[in-house]
Amino acid sequence: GPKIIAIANQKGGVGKTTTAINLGTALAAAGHPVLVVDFDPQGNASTGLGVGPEARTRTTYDLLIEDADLSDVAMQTDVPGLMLAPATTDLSSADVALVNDPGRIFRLRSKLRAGMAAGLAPDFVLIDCPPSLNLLTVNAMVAADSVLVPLQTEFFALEGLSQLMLTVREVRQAANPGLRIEGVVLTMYDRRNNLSRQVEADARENLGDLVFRTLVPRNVRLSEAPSYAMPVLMYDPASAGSLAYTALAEEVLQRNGLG
Amino acid sequence: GPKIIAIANQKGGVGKTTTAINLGTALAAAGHPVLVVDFDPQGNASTGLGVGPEARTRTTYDLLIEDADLSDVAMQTDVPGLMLAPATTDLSSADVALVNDPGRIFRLRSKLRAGMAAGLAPDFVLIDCPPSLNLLTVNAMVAADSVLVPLQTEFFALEGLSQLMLTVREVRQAANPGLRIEGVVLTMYDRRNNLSRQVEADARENLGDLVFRTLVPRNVRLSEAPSYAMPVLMYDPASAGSLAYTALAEEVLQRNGLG
Ligand SMILES: Nc1ncnc2c1ncn2[C@@H]1O[C@H](COP(=O)(O)OP(=O)(O)OP(=O)(O)O)[C@@H](O)[C@H]1O
Ligand SMILES: Nc1ncnc2c1ncn2[C@@H]1O[C@H](COP(=O)(O)OP(=O)(O)OP(=O)(O)O)[C@@H](O)[C@H]1O
Ligand SMILES: [Mg+2]
Ligand SMILES: [Mg+2]
Repeated sequence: GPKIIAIANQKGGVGKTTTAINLGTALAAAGHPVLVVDFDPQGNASTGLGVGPEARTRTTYDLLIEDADLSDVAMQTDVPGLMLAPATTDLSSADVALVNDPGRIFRLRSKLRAGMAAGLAPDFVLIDCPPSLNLLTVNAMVAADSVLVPLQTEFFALEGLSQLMLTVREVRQAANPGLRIEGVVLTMYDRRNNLSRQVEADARENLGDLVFRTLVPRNVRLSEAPSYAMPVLMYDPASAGSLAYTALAEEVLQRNGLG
Repeated sequence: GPKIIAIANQKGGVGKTTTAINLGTALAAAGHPVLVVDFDPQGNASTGLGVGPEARTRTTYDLLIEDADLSDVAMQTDVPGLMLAPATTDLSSADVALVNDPGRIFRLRSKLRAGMAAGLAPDFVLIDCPPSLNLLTVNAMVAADSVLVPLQTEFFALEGLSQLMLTVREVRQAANPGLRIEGVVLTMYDRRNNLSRQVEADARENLGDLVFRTLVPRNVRLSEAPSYAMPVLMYDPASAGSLAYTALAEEVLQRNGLG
Protein backbone atom coordinates (compact mmCIF):
# COMPACT_ATOMS: atom_id res chain seq x y z
CA GLY A 1 0.00 0.00 0.00
CA PRO A 2 0.94 3.66 0.00
CA LYS A 3 3.85 4.86 2.09
CA ILE A 4 2.65 7.52 4.55
CA ILE A 5 5.25 10.10 5.60
CA ALA A 6 4.61 12.84 8.19
CA ILE A 7 6.70 15.97 7.54
CA ALA A 8 7.17 17.35 11.02
CA ASN A 9 9.23 19.69 13.16
CA GLN A 10 7.78 21.87 15.92
CA LYS A 11 10.34 24.60 15.14
CA GLY A 12 8.70 27.13 12.96
CA GLY A 13 9.75 28.16 9.47
CA VAL A 14 12.20 25.30 8.80
CA GLY A 15 10.80 24.28 5.41
CA LYS A 16 8.08 21.70 6.24
CA THR A 17 5.57 23.07 3.76
CA THR A 18 8.19 23.78 1.10
CA THR A 19 9.35 20.16 1.44
CA ALA A 20 5.80 18.71 1.31
CA ILE A 21 5.00 20.67 -1.86
CA ASN A 22 8.24 20.15 -3.74
CA LEU A 23 9.20 16.65 -2.65
CA GLY A 24 5.63 15.68 -3.50
CA THR A 25 5.89 17.25 -6.95
CA ALA A 26 9.27 15.60 -7.60
CA LEU A 27 7.98 12.16 -6.58
CA ALA A 28 4.95 12.62 -8.86
CA ALA A 29 7.24 13.75 -11.71
CA ALA A 30 9.21 10.50 -11.20
CA GLY A 31 6.00 8.56 -11.85
CA HIS A 32 4.83 7.95 -8.27
CA PRO A 33 1.33 9.34 -7.55
CA VAL A 34 1.23 11.45 -4.39
CA LEU A 35 -1.42 12.73 -1.99
CA VAL A 36 -0.41 15.78 0.08
CA VAL A 37 -2.47 16.09 3.28
CA ASP A 38 -2.43 19.69 4.50
CA PHE A 39 -2.64 19.32 8.26
CA ASP A 40 -1.67 22.87 9.18
CA PRO A 41 -4.47 25.41 9.83
CA GLN A 42 -2.33 28.00 8.02
CA GLY A 43 -3.15 26.15 4.78
CA ASN A 44 0.19 27.05 3.20
CA ALA A 45 0.56 23.70 1.38
CA SER A 46 -2.87 24.23 -0.19
CA THR A 47 -1.90 27.74 -1.32
CA GLY A 48 1.47 26.63 -2.62
CA LEU A 49 -0.25 23.91 -4.70
CA GLY A 50 -2.52 26.46 -6.31
CA VAL A 51 -5.71 25.77 -4.34
CA GLY A 52 -7.00 29.08 -2.97
CA PRO A 53 -9.25 29.38 0.11
CA GLU A 54 -12.42 29.62 -2.01
CA ALA A 55 -11.69 26.23 -3.67
CA ARG A 56 -11.32 24.35 -0.36
CA THR A 57 -14.89 23.09 -0.09
CA ARG A 58 -14.10 19.83 1.75
CA THR A 59 -11.07 19.94 4.03
CA THR A 60 -8.96 17.98 6.51
CA TYR A 61 -11.12 19.51 9.26
CA ASP A 62 -14.13 17.69 7.71
CA LEU A 63 -12.03 14.52 7.51
CA LEU A 64 -11.05 14.70 11.17
CA ILE A 65 -14.17 16.17 12.81
CA GLU A 66 -17.15 16.04 10.41
CA ASP A 67 -16.83 12.41 9.29
CA ALA A 68 -16.10 13.12 5.64
CA ASP A 69 -14.36 10.37 3.67
CA LEU A 70 -10.92 10.77 2.14
CA SER A 71 -12.45 10.50 -1.35
CA ASP A 72 -14.69 13.52 -0.57
CA VAL A 73 -11.73 15.65 0.53
CA ALA A 74 -8.88 14.66 -1.78
CA MET A 75 -8.83 16.78 -4.94
CA GLN A 76 -6.83 17.08 -8.13
CA THR A 77 -4.28 19.88 -8.40
CA ASP A 78 -2.57 21.48 -11.42
CA VAL A 79 0.40 19.23 -10.67
CA PRO A 80 0.15 16.00 -12.69
CA GLY A 81 -0.03 12.96 -10.39
CA LEU A 82 -0.44 15.01 -7.22
CA MET A 83 -3.65 15.21 -5.21
CA LEU A 84 -4.31 17.42 -2.18
CA ALA A 85 -6.50 17.21 0.94
CA PRO A 86 -6.70 20.97 1.66
CA ALA A 87 -6.78 22.80 4.98
CA THR A 88 -8.48 25.89 6.34
CA THR A 89 -8.12 27.72 9.66
CA ASP A 90 -11.05 25.64 11.04
CA LEU A 91 -8.48 22.95 11.68
CA SER A 92 -7.06 24.97 14.59
CA SER A 93 -10.15 24.06 16.66
CA ALA A 94 -9.55 20.32 16.28
CA ASP A 95 -7.83 19.86 19.67
CA VAL A 96 -10.73 21.47 21.51
CA ALA A 97 -13.37 19.68 19.44
CA LEU A 98 -11.82 16.24 20.11
CA VAL A 99 -10.80 16.70 23.75
CA ASN A 100 -13.42 14.18 24.97
CA ASP A 101 -12.76 11.53 22.32
CA PRO A 102 -10.53 8.82 23.83
CA GLY A 103 -9.58 7.66 20.33
CA ARG A 104 -8.73 11.16 19.10
CA ILE A 105 -5.10 10.32 18.19
CA PHE A 106 -6.24 7.59 15.78
CA ARG A 107 -8.74 9.60 13.75
CA LEU A 108 -6.50 10.50 10.80
CA ARG A 109 -5.09 6.99 10.60
CA SER A 110 -8.51 5.39 10.39
CA LYS A 111 -9.68 7.87 7.75
CA LEU A 112 -6.57 7.36 5.61
CA ARG A 113 -6.82 3.57 5.91
CA ALA A 114 -10.52 3.59 5.01
CA GLY A 115 -9.90 5.91 2.06
CA MET A 116 -7.07 3.80 0.71
CA ALA A 117 -8.98 0.55 1.18
CA ALA A 118 -11.77 2.16 -0.88
CA GLY A 119 -9.39 2.67 -3.75
CA LEU A 120 -7.59 5.99 -3.36
CA ALA A 121 -4.07 4.53 -3.41
CA PRO A 122 -1.21 6.84 -4.28
CA ASP A 123 2.36 5.60 -3.86
CA PHE A 124 3.10 8.28 -1.25
CA VAL A 125 1.05 10.28 1.22
CA LEU A 126 2.88 13.34 2.58
CA ILE A 127 1.34 15.01 5.67
CA ASP A 128 2.37 18.66 6.18
CA CYS A 129 2.34 19.29 9.95
CA PRO A 130 1.94 22.57 11.89
CA PRO A 131 4.84 24.02 13.97
CA SER A 132 3.77 22.26 17.16
CA LEU A 133 3.76 18.83 18.84
CA ASN A 134 0.00 19.11 19.33
CA LEU A 135 -2.89 16.74 18.56
CA LEU A 136 -2.60 17.38 14.81
CA THR A 137 1.08 16.40 14.65
CA VAL A 138 0.46 13.39 16.92
CA ASN A 139 -2.40 12.29 14.61
CA ALA A 140 -0.01 12.52 11.67
CA MET A 141 2.68 10.49 13.45
CA VAL A 142 0.15 7.82 14.47
CA ALA A 143 -1.08 7.56 10.87
CA ALA A 144 2.40 7.55 9.33
CA ASP A 145 4.92 4.84 8.45
CA SER A 146 7.72 7.35 8.98
CA VAL A 147 8.59 10.94 9.87
CA LEU A 148 10.67 13.14 7.56
CA VAL A 149 12.28 16.00 9.49
CA PRO A 150 13.29 19.23 7.71
CA LEU A 151 16.13 20.72 9.75
CA GLN A 152 17.01 24.36 9.09
CA THR A 153 20.75 24.85 9.42
CA GLU A 154 20.38 27.30 12.29
CA PHE A 155 21.14 27.12 15.99
CA PHE A 156 17.55 27.25 17.36
CA ALA A 157 16.50 24.52 14.92
CA LEU A 158 19.09 22.09 16.28
CA GLU A 159 17.92 22.77 19.83
CA GLY A 160 14.42 21.41 19.21
CA LEU A 161 15.52 18.15 17.59
CA SER A 162 15.83 16.08 20.76
CA GLN A 163 12.27 16.99 21.83
CA LEU A 164 11.01 15.95 18.40
CA MET A 165 12.79 12.61 18.55
CA LEU A 166 11.39 12.09 22.05
CA THR A 167 7.86 12.63 20.73
CA VAL A 168 8.45 10.14 17.90
CA ARG A 169 9.59 7.56 20.43
CA GLU A 170 6.52 8.22 22.62
CA VAL A 171 4.17 7.79 19.67
CA ARG A 172 5.98 4.58 18.65
CA GLN A 173 5.56 3.14 22.16
CA ALA A 174 2.00 4.33 22.73
CA ALA A 175 0.28 3.92 19.39
CA ASN A 176 2.40 3.15 16.34
CA PRO A 177 5.12 0.54 16.88
CA GLY A 178 6.20 0.65 13.24
CA LEU A 179 6.95 4.39 13.21
CA ARG A 180 10.46 5.13 11.85
CA ILE A 181 12.45 8.21 10.92
CA GLU A 182 12.43 8.48 7.14
CA GLY A 183 15.32 10.87 7.38
CA VAL A 184 16.47 14.37 8.27
CA VAL A 185 16.88 16.85 5.41
CA LEU A 186 19.03 19.95 5.94
CA THR A 187 17.28 23.03 4.55
CA MET A 188 18.19 26.64 3.73
CA TYR A 189 21.79 25.54 3.59
CA ASP A 190 24.40 28.19 2.74
CA ARG A 191 27.85 26.71 2.31
CA ARG A 192 29.50 30.15 2.65
CA ASN A 193 28.06 30.42 6.15
CA ASN A 194 29.95 28.96 9.11
CA LEU A 195 26.77 28.28 11.08
CA SER A 196 25.31 26.23 8.22
CA ARG A 197 28.43 24.10 7.94
CA GLN A 198 28.62 23.67 11.72
CA VAL A 199 24.98 22.53 11.99
CA GLU A 200 25.60 20.09 9.11
CA ALA A 201 28.65 18.66 10.85
CA ASP A 202 26.75 18.35 14.16
CA ALA A 203 23.76 16.72 12.47
CA ARG A 204 25.83 14.17 10.55
CA GLU A 205 27.88 13.37 13.64
CA ASN A 206 24.84 12.85 15.89
CA LEU A 207 22.37 11.39 13.39
CA GLY A 208 24.65 9.60 10.92
CA ASP A 209 22.87 8.01 7.98
CA LEU A 210 19.50 9.42 9.03
CA VAL A 211 20.65 12.66 7.39
CA PHE A 212 19.94 12.70 3.67
CA ARG A 213 22.94 13.33 1.42
CA THR A 214 20.86 15.97 -0.41
CA LEU A 215 21.23 19.48 1.05
CA VAL A 216 18.46 21.92 0.13
CA PRO A 217 20.23 25.26 -0.43
CA ARG A 218 18.77 28.65 0.42
CA ASN A 219 17.28 29.56 -2.96
CA VAL A 220 15.04 32.56 -3.55
CA ARG A 221 13.10 30.70 -6.28
CA LEU A 222 11.74 28.39 -3.54
CA SER A 223 10.23 31.31 -1.68
CA GLU A 224 8.98 33.02 -4.84
CA ALA A 225 7.15 29.96 -6.20
CA PRO A 226 4.22 30.07 -3.70
CA SER A 227 3.35 33.61 -4.79
CA TYR A 228 2.77 32.12 -8.26
CA ALA A 229 0.68 29.34 -6.69
CA MET A 230 2.89 26.54 -7.98
CA PRO A 231 5.73 24.29 -6.88
CA VAL A 232 9.25 25.42 -7.72
CA LEU A 233 9.58 22.49 -10.15
CA MET A 234 6.95 24.15 -12.30
CA TYR A 235 7.94 27.74 -11.59
CA ASP A 236 11.65 27.34 -12.34
CA PRO A 237 12.63 23.75 -13.15
CA ALA A 238 16.34 24.60 -13.60
CA SER A 239 16.67 26.34 -10.21
CA ALA A 240 18.88 25.04 -7.40
CA GLY A 241 15.70 24.44 -5.41
CA SER A 242 14.18 22.23 -8.10
CA LEU A 243 17.37 20.24 -8.54
CA ALA A 244 17.64 19.69 -4.77
CA TYR A 245 14.09 18.42 -4.37
CA THR A 246 14.49 16.17 -7.43
CA ALA A 247 17.62 14.71 -5.82
CA LEU A 248 15.81 14.32 -2.50
CA ALA A 249 12.98 12.45 -4.23
CA GLU A 250 15.54 10.06 -5.75
CA GLU A 251 17.02 9.43 -2.30
CA VAL A 252 13.58 8.80 -0.79
CA LEU A 253 12.83 6.35 -3.62
CA GLN A 254 16.15 4.58 -3.10
CA ARG A 255 15.55 4.26 0.66
CA ASN A 256 12.21 2.65 -0.15
CA GLY A 257 13.56 0.21 -2.73
CA LEU A 258 11.97 2.11 -5.62
CA GLY A 259 14.97 4.03 -6.92
CA GLY B 1 2.81 50.76 35.19
CA PRO B 2 4.80 48.59 32.84
CA LYS B 3 3.84 48.34 29.19
CA ILE B 4 3.09 44.69 28.28
CA ILE B 5 3.71 43.73 24.66
CA ALA B 6 2.94 40.27 23.21
CA ILE B 7 5.25 39.36 20.32
CA ALA B 8 3.08 37.11 18.23
CA ASN B 9 2.61 35.59 14.80
CA GLN B 10 1.32 32.06 14.22
CA LYS B 11 3.57 31.75 11.16
CA GLY B 12 6.67 29.94 12.18
CA GLY B 13 10.23 31.19 11.97
CA VAL B 14 9.43 34.86 11.30
CA GLY B 15 11.68 36.34 14.02
CA LYS B 16 9.46 36.43 17.15
CA THR B 17 12.16 35.15 19.49
CA THR B 18 14.92 37.15 17.81
CA THR B 19 12.79 40.27 18.26
CA ALA B 20 11.94 39.51 21.91
CA ILE B 21 15.61 38.98 22.80
CA ASN B 22 17.11 41.88 20.86
CA LEU B 23 14.39 44.51 21.19
CA GLY B 24 14.39 43.68 24.90
CA THR B 25 18.15 44.14 25.11
CA ALA B 26 18.03 47.42 23.16
CA LEU B 27 15.27 48.82 25.38
CA ALA B 28 17.28 47.86 28.48
CA ALA B 29 20.41 49.45 26.97
CA ALA B 30 18.38 52.66 26.52
CA GLY B 31 17.74 52.67 30.27
CA HIS B 32 14.31 50.98 30.39
CA PRO B 33 14.23 47.81 32.51
CA VAL B 34 12.66 44.85 30.69
CA LEU B 35 11.16 41.49 31.63
CA VAL B 36 11.07 38.92 28.82
CA VAL B 37 8.41 36.24 29.42
CA ASP B 38 9.29 33.10 27.46
CA PHE B 39 5.90 31.68 26.59
CA ASP B 40 7.05 29.18 23.97
CA PRO B 41 7.68 25.56 25.05
CA GLN B 42 10.70 25.54 22.72
CA GLY B 43 12.42 27.84 25.24
CA ASN B 44 14.42 29.62 22.54
CA ALA B 45 14.22 33.04 24.22
CA SER B 46 15.63 31.51 27.41
CA THR B 47 18.49 29.92 25.47
CA GLY B 48 19.21 33.07 23.50
CA LEU B 49 19.45 35.05 26.76
CA GLY B 50 22.01 32.65 28.13
CA VAL B 51 19.80 30.64 30.50
CA GLY B 52 20.31 26.95 29.73
CA PRO B 53 17.74 24.23 30.54
CA GLU B 54 19.49 23.29 33.79
CA ALA B 55 19.14 26.85 35.14
CA ARG B 56 15.37 27.04 34.58
CA THR B 57 14.27 25.96 38.04
CA ARG B 58 11.05 28.00 38.17
CA THR B 59 9.34 28.55 34.83
CA THR B 60 6.33 30.05 33.07
CA TYR B 61 4.68 26.62 33.36
CA ASP B 62 4.86 27.02 37.18
CA LEU B 63 3.48 30.54 36.82
CA LEU B 64 0.52 29.37 34.75
CA ILE B 65 -0.26 25.95 36.24
CA GLU B 66 1.53 25.50 39.58
CA ASP B 67 0.58 28.80 41.21
CA ALA B 68 4.08 30.22 41.45
CA ASP B 69 4.39 34.00 41.77
CA LEU B 70 6.09 36.17 39.18
CA SER B 71 8.81 37.04 41.71
CA ASP B 72 9.63 33.31 42.07
CA VAL B 73 9.99 32.84 38.31
CA ALA B 74 11.59 36.05 37.04
CA MET B 75 15.39 35.86 37.13
CA GLN B 76 18.35 38.05 36.34
CA THR B 77 20.21 37.46 33.07
CA ASP B 78 23.68 38.46 31.92
CA VAL B 79 22.05 41.36 30.10
CA PRO B 80 22.04 44.46 32.34
CA GLY B 81 18.50 45.63 33.04
CA LEU B 82 16.85 42.56 31.51
CA MET B 83 15.06 39.85 33.51
CA LEU B 84 13.63 36.59 32.16
CA ALA B 85 10.77 34.29 33.09
CA PRO B 86 12.13 31.11 31.45
CA ALA B 87 10.28 28.31 29.67
CA THR B 88 10.68 24.55 29.37
CA THR B 89 8.85 22.01 27.22
CA ASP B 90 6.41 21.39 30.13
CA LEU B 91 4.59 24.46 28.89
CA SER B 92 3.29 22.49 25.92
CA SER B 93 0.87 20.64 28.24
CA ALA B 94 -0.76 23.87 29.45
CA ASP B 95 -3.78 23.70 27.13
CA VAL B 96 -4.64 20.18 28.27
CA ALA B 97 -3.98 20.98 31.95
CA LEU B 98 -6.27 24.03 31.88
CA VAL B 99 -9.06 22.69 29.65
CA ASN B 100 -11.58 22.64 32.54
CA ASP B 101 -10.70 26.08 33.95
CA PRO B 102 -13.28 28.62 32.73
CA GLY B 103 -10.86 31.41 33.54
CA ARG B 104 -7.93 29.84 31.72
CA ILE B 105 -7.40 32.76 29.31
CA PHE B 106 -6.87 35.20 32.20
CA ARG B 107 -4.23 33.25 34.12
CA LEU B 108 -1.13 35.01 32.77
CA ARG B 109 -2.74 38.43 33.12
CA SER B 110 -3.60 37.91 36.79
CA LYS B 111 -0.12 36.57 37.55
CA LEU B 112 1.61 39.50 35.82
CA ARG B 113 -0.66 42.03 37.54
CA ALA B 114 -0.11 40.45 40.96
CA GLY B 115 3.64 40.32 40.42
CA MET B 116 3.85 43.94 39.32
CA ALA B 117 1.62 45.11 42.19
CA ALA B 118 4.05 43.34 44.51
CA GLY B 119 6.91 45.43 43.21
CA LEU B 120 8.40 43.77 40.14
CA ALA B 121 7.88 46.73 37.78
CA PRO B 122 9.99 46.91 34.67
CA ASP B 123 9.19 49.55 32.04
CA PHE B 124 8.44 46.85 29.43
CA VAL B 125 7.28 43.25 29.54
CA LEU B 126 7.84 41.38 26.25
CA ILE B 127 6.03 38.03 25.88
CA ASP B 128 7.58 35.67 23.28
CA CYS B 129 4.74 33.60 21.84
CA PRO B 130 4.80 30.15 20.16
CA PRO B 131 3.96 29.75 16.43
CA SER B 132 0.26 29.11 17.06
CA LEU B 133 -2.97 30.90 17.98
CA ASN B 134 -3.44 28.51 20.89
CA LEU B 135 -4.20 29.05 24.59
CA LEU B 136 -0.67 30.33 25.27
CA THR B 137 -0.86 33.06 22.62
CA VAL B 138 -4.39 33.98 23.69
CA ASN B 139 -3.19 34.27 27.33
CA ALA B 140 -0.43 36.59 26.14
CA MET B 141 -2.87 38.75 24.16
CA VAL B 142 -5.28 38.95 27.10
CA ALA B 143 -2.44 40.02 29.40
CA ALA B 144 -0.95 42.51 26.95
CA ASP B 145 -1.51 46.21 26.25
CA SER B 146 -0.47 45.63 22.64
CA VAL B 147 0.73 43.08 20.10
CA LEU B 148 3.97 43.53 18.16
CA VAL B 149 3.93 41.46 14.95
CA PRO B 150 7.20 40.39 13.30
CA LEU B 151 6.42 39.91 9.62
CA GLN B 152 8.94 37.99 7.55
CA THR B 153 9.13 39.47 4.05
CA GLU B 154 7.99 36.25 2.42
CA PHE B 155 4.79 35.22 0.67
CA PHE B 156 3.50 32.67 3.23
CA ALA B 157 4.07 35.14 6.05
CA LEU B 158 1.76 37.70 4.42
CA GLU B 159 -0.93 35.07 4.01
CA GLY B 160 -1.32 34.50 7.74
CA LEU B 161 -1.62 38.16 8.71
CA SER B 162 -5.39 38.50 8.31
CA GLN B 163 -6.01 35.51 10.60
CA LEU B 164 -3.71 37.04 13.21
CA MET B 165 -5.51 40.38 13.06
CA LEU B 166 -8.83 38.54 13.35
CA THR B 167 -7.62 36.85 16.54
CA VAL B 168 -6.50 40.20 17.99
CA ARG B 169 -9.96 41.60 17.30
CA GLU B 170 -11.62 38.57 18.93
CA VAL B 171 -9.48 38.90 22.06
CA ARG B 172 -10.22 42.64 22.19
CA GLN B 173 -13.97 41.99 22.03
CA ALA B 174 -14.02 39.00 24.37
CA ALA B 175 -11.51 39.82 27.07
CA ASN B 176 -9.22 42.79 26.59
CA PRO B 177 -10.90 45.94 25.20
CA GLY B 178 -7.69 47.94 25.40
CA LEU B 179 -5.64 45.61 23.19
CA ARG B 180 -3.93 47.50 20.34
CA ILE B 181 -1.38 46.67 17.63
CA GLU B 182 1.97 48.07 18.76
CA GLY B 183 3.21 47.73 15.23
CA VAL B 184 4.35 45.40 12.49
CA VAL B 185 8.10 45.01 12.02
CA LEU B 186 9.41 43.64 8.72
CA THR B 187 12.10 41.03 9.34
CA MET B 188 14.76 39.20 7.31
CA TYR B 189 14.49 41.98 4.76
CA ASP B 190 16.76 41.77 1.70
CA ARG B 191 16.54 44.86 -0.45
CA ARG B 192 18.17 43.06 -3.41
CA ASN B 193 15.26 40.60 -3.45
CA ASN B 194 12.09 41.42 -5.38
CA LEU B 195 9.87 39.42 -3.03
CA SER B 196 11.14 41.36 0.01
CA ARG B 197 10.42 44.70 -1.66
CA GLN B 198 7.01 43.50 -2.86
CA VAL B 199 5.99 42.32 0.63
CA GLU B 200 7.17 45.65 2.08
CA ALA B 201 5.10 47.58 -0.47
CA ASP B 202 2.03 45.39 0.22
CA ALA B 203 2.44 45.75 3.98
CA ARG B 204 2.82 49.52 3.92
CA GLU B 205 -0.10 49.90 1.51
CA ASN B 206 -2.46 47.71 3.60
CA LEU B 207 -1.24 48.53 7.10
CA GLY B 208 0.04 52.11 6.73
CA ASP B 209 1.58 53.58 9.86
CA LEU B 210 1.25 50.32 11.78
CA VAL B 211 4.41 49.23 9.96
CA PHE B 212 7.54 50.40 11.74
CA ARG B 213 9.95 52.48 9.66
CA THR B 214 12.78 50.23 10.88
CA LEU B 215 13.43 47.22 8.62
CA VAL B 216 15.33 44.36 10.22
CA PRO B 217 17.68 43.07 7.49
CA ARG B 218 18.65 39.46 7.03
CA ASN B 219 21.94 39.42 8.97
CA VAL B 220 23.88 36.26 9.79
CA ARG B 221 25.11 37.78 13.09
CA LEU B 222 21.49 37.60 14.34
CA SER B 223 21.36 33.87 13.79
CA GLU B 224 24.88 33.28 15.15
CA ALA B 225 24.32 35.13 18.43
CA PRO B 226 22.08 32.45 20.06
CA SER B 227 24.83 29.86 19.64
CA TYR B 228 26.97 32.12 21.86
CA ALA B 229 24.04 32.39 24.33
CA MET B 230 23.78 36.14 24.04
CA PRO B 231 21.81 38.85 22.25
CA VAL B 232 23.32 40.24 19.06
CA LEU B 233 23.85 43.60 20.79
CA MET B 234 26.41 41.90 23.01
CA TYR B 235 27.76 39.47 20.41
CA ASP B 236 28.39 42.05 17.69
CA PRO B 237 27.23 45.55 18.65
CA ALA B 238 28.25 47.07 15.29
CA SER B 239 26.33 44.54 13.19
CA ALA B 240 23.40 45.47 10.96
CA GLY B 241 21.20 43.37 13.28
CA SER B 242 22.23 45.34 16.37
CA LEU B 243 21.74 48.66 14.63
CA ALA B 244 18.26 47.62 13.43
CA TYR B 245 17.06 46.52 16.86
CA THR B 246 18.48 49.67 18.44
CA ALA B 247 16.52 51.73 15.89
CA LEU B 248 13.41 49.63 16.52
CA ALA B 249 13.71 50.27 20.27
CA GLU B 250 13.88 54.02 19.61
CA GLU B 251 10.72 53.79 17.50
CA VAL B 252 8.90 51.80 20.20
CA LEU B 253 9.96 54.41 22.78
CA GLN B 254 8.78 57.26 20.54
CA ARG B 255 5.40 55.56 19.99
CA ASN B 256 5.04 55.34 23.75
CA GLY B 257 5.99 58.92 24.46
CA LEU B 258 9.35 57.93 25.93
CA GLY B 259 11.65 58.66 23.01
N1 LIG C 1 15.52 26.40 0.78
C1 LIG C 1 14.85 27.53 0.88
N2 LIG C 1 15.40 28.66 0.38
C2 LIG C 1 14.78 29.86 0.51
N3 LIG C 1 13.59 30.02 1.11
C3 LIG C 1 13.00 28.94 1.60
C4 LIG C 1 13.56 27.64 1.52
N4 LIG C 1 12.73 26.75 2.11
C5 LIG C 1 11.68 27.48 2.55
N5 LIG C 1 11.82 28.79 2.24
C6 LIG C 1 10.94 29.91 2.60
O1 LIG C 1 11.10 30.07 4.01
C7 LIG C 1 9.84 30.27 4.64
C8 LIG C 1 9.61 29.11 5.61
O2 LIG C 1 9.41 27.90 4.91
P1 LIG C 1 8.10 27.03 5.13
O3 LIG C 1 6.91 27.91 5.23
O4 LIG C 1 8.10 25.94 4.13
O5 LIG C 1 8.46 26.42 6.56
P2 LIG C 1 7.48 25.65 7.57
O6 LIG C 1 8.37 24.84 8.42
O7 LIG C 1 6.43 24.96 6.79
O8 LIG C 1 6.84 26.88 8.41
P3 LIG C 1 5.70 26.73 9.53
O9 LIG C 1 6.45 26.30 10.76
O10 LIG C 1 5.11 28.13 9.66
O11 LIG C 1 4.73 25.72 9.03
C9 LIG C 1 8.81 30.33 3.53
O12 LIG C 1 8.57 31.69 3.24
C10 LIG C 1 9.48 29.60 2.37
O13 LIG C 1 9.07 30.09 1.12
N1 LIG D 1 16.99 39.25 10.61
C1 LIG D 1 17.47 38.00 10.65
N2 LIG D 1 18.52 37.69 9.87
C2 LIG D 1 19.01 36.42 9.86
N3 LIG D 1 18.52 35.41 10.60
C3 LIG D 1 17.50 35.67 11.41
C4 LIG D 1 16.91 36.98 11.50
N4 LIG D 1 15.91 36.93 12.40
C5 LIG D 1 15.86 35.66 12.84
N5 LIG D 1 16.81 34.90 12.26
C6 LIG D 1 17.04 33.47 12.41
O1 LIG D 1 15.95 32.82 11.74
C7 LIG D 1 15.44 31.74 12.54
C8 LIG D 1 13.98 32.05 12.91
O2 LIG D 1 13.94 33.14 13.82
P1 LIG D 1 13.21 33.00 15.23
O3 LIG D 1 13.54 31.70 15.85
O4 LIG D 1 13.50 34.22 16.00
O5 LIG D 1 11.71 33.00 14.72
P2 LIG D 1 10.40 32.64 15.55
O6 LIG D 1 9.28 33.36 14.89
O7 LIG D 1 10.64 32.92 16.98
O8 LIG D 1 10.30 31.06 15.31
P3 LIG D 1 9.20 30.07 15.99
O9 LIG D 1 7.98 30.27 15.14
O10 LIG D 1 9.80 28.70 15.85
O11 LIG D 1 9.05 30.52 17.40
C9 LIG D 1 16.36 31.63 13.74
O12 LIG D 1 17.32 30.64 13.46
C10 LIG D 1 17.00 33.00 13.85
O13 LIG D 1 18.28 32.95 14.40
MG1 LIG E 1 4.34 25.08 7.07
MG1 LIG F 1 10.33 31.63 18.61
